[in-house]
Amino acid sequence: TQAQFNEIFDRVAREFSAVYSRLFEGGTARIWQTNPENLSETGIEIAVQPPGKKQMPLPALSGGEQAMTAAALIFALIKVSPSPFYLLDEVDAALDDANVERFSAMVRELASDSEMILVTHNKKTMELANRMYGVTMTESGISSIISAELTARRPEPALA
Amino acid sequence: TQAQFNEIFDRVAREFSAVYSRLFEGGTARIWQTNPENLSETGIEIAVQPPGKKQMPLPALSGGEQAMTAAALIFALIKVSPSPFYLLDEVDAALDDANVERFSAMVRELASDSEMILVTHNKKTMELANRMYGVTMTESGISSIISAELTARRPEPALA
Amino acid sequence: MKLKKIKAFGFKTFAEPTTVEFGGGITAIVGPNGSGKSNLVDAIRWVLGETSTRSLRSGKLEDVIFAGNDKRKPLGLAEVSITFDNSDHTLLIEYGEVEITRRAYRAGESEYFINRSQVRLRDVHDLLMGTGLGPGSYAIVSQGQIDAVLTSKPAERRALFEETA
Amino acid sequence: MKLKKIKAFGFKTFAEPTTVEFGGGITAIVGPNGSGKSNLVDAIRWVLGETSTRSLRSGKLEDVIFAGNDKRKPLGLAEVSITFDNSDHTLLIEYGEVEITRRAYRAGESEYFINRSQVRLRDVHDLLMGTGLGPGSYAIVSQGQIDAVLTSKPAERRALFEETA
Ligand SMILES: Nc1ncnc2c1ncn2[C@@H]1O[C@H](COP(=O)(O)OP(=O)(O)OP(=O)(O)O)[C@@H](O)[C@H]1O
Ligand SMILES: Nc1ncnc2c1ncn2[C@@H]1O[C@H](COP(=O)(O)OP(=O)(O)OP(=O)(O)O)[C@@H](O)[C@H]1O
Ligand SMILES: [Mg+2]
Ligand SMILES: [Mg+2]
Repeated sequence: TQAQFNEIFDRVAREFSAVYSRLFEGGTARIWQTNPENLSETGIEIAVQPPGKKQMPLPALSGGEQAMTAAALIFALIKVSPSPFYLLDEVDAALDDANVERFSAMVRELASDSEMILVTHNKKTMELANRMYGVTMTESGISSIISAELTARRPEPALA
Repeated sequence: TQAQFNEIFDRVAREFSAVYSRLFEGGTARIWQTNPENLSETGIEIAVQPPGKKQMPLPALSGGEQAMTAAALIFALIKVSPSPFYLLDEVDAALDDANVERFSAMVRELASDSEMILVTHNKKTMELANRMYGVTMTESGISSIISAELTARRPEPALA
Repeated sequence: MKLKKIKAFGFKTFAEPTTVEFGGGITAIVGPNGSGKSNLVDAIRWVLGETSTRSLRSGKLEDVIFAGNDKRKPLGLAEVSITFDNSDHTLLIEYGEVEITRRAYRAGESEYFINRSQVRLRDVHDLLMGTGLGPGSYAIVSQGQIDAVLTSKPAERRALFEETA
Repeated sequence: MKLKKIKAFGFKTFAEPTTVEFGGGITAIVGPNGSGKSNLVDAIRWVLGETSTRSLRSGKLEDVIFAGNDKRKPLGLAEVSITFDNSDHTLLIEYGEVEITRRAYRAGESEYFINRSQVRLRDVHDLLMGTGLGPGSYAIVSQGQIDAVLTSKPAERRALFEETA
């Protein structure tokens, strides 16, 4: 219903601002509805301002800034309405080392009572994992999955 | 003219097959014109087959396979019709270490008598460089460029 | 409700029965370019009822069935199962463990199963309602799609919110 | 013909006059997210005559002029120059060194210069004809665009070949 949607939307909007400022260590971010009276027509606008910078249209943001901004929105949705698992395929590809650190800290927090599955080539992101699976093609064209032993195995999080 | 276009096209097509097999260490790649009699209407089709795999439509290729396939085409165009410089912005973002090596070897060859400018976050790609510029924001929102000293400075290629 | 395991057989590059188990926290999936990581992501989208061929990176729906390699013939069937621990009864069904299965043959429609009894796609959607795991879900971000939420139009972004419970 | 240097002032995040020199071989451009690497790529596309706002990641053409930061006011002018060593006379012009400059004011059109004498955009295109450096050139691949040649339609791919000398 309309009221339910608006209530959820407001919660996500608040979380988005909070998560954005944590990921960017400052700055502001806002989402708002274009037509909050009409559930089936409404759109969602986004405006962000990285710390120390002027607010620019979204296309002017850099590759890494866009990925971190989008991640902030995804994380806000996750915080408001959790799912049994999350699956992110190379969302860290455009991030520099400092942003990978901030992204990882957030992932660790969200994973504490859920399952976060990350496909990645980034060694810093791999260090985050409790378990790791390697996908290889011992026979060409055919995938096989091996459980890669982690060097410093993190204690498995106690499942609630 | 039509004849000129077709002559250039055929040369690029031959180079593309050769460069693809080097980048993928095998496999085959083809480009062809949909309408070679009509210069203003013709389109260009691409079909590739990574080594040991079945030929699949382009969207089924992985992120890294697509980037390497596109790089092969760009490199083929460069070989047939060189320019005074090339500027590639994070084209290595989706590549694993083995593909970065093969990509780099090709870049090194093409750069020997031209200028190859690579924007990258990948440390292996940085090792390739003769000179390195760091772009930073000492004042927020304002870019400044510093010439980063390379640890093992490669000898400057003798300009022809 | 917790994710326990995924099993894929005959789906894209999973020509052999392949199982991945989960246990909470963070699971990293790594491997060379082209090895099948994103195919695993597609398998999970597919079993949860995804019908858009574009988001499965395929032309026709049967393109998800293993097409063969230089030594093997194509398979005629793809099957993926996803198993949840439902001991907290988030899913409104009496089982403590719930397995959703999707099966597709080259010539035909897809078949869906919940704990091995055949159901319709609608039943899978109804079961998953409110878990955020529907086809347009923000819980699964495919490769290269992280920026899509910024580059899409305002009305298109609404779909993300409709998935929230 | 070799690339010698780029100078940018007032273009996007280059609020101060900034020069980058080249000397053959491989030049790496590195730095944190959002620091201005792709803005440098845009500056090079812009000075060579790029008019598509979409490929310059901006809304209106004056969006390329420095918009200010938390302490500085916006600038009123953007200027980028690119200098080539033309001692081998690839460019059909009598100079041994050729500098192309583009300048834009907030309210107005762009101005183009070749070795400091004002010319039209057409003259810049004519000068660069055959070097592969036109606006649709395969010599410059912007961030996230490497896959574009595969995902575009067959007729769109033709433009890449039209740039070949
Ligand atoms: N139905 C199918 N049968 C056989 N092979 C398939 C099928 N569909 C896709 N493939 C193959 O799967 C491969 C792509 O795998 P995938 O996208 O999972 O790689 P990836 O591990 O994600 O790699 P990257 O790190 O580059 O993103 C391609 O080589 C493609 O040809
Ligand atoms: N006209 C302008 N005035 C001021 N700042 C601008 C202007 N246009 C773009 N920017 C800023 O430039 C930044 C983007 O820079 P750029 O895309 O070059 O980053 P980058 O170094 O390529 O980063 P990444 O590694 O994430 O790709 C954004 O923060 C944007 O707000
Ligand atoms: Mg992938
Ligand atoms: Mg960039």
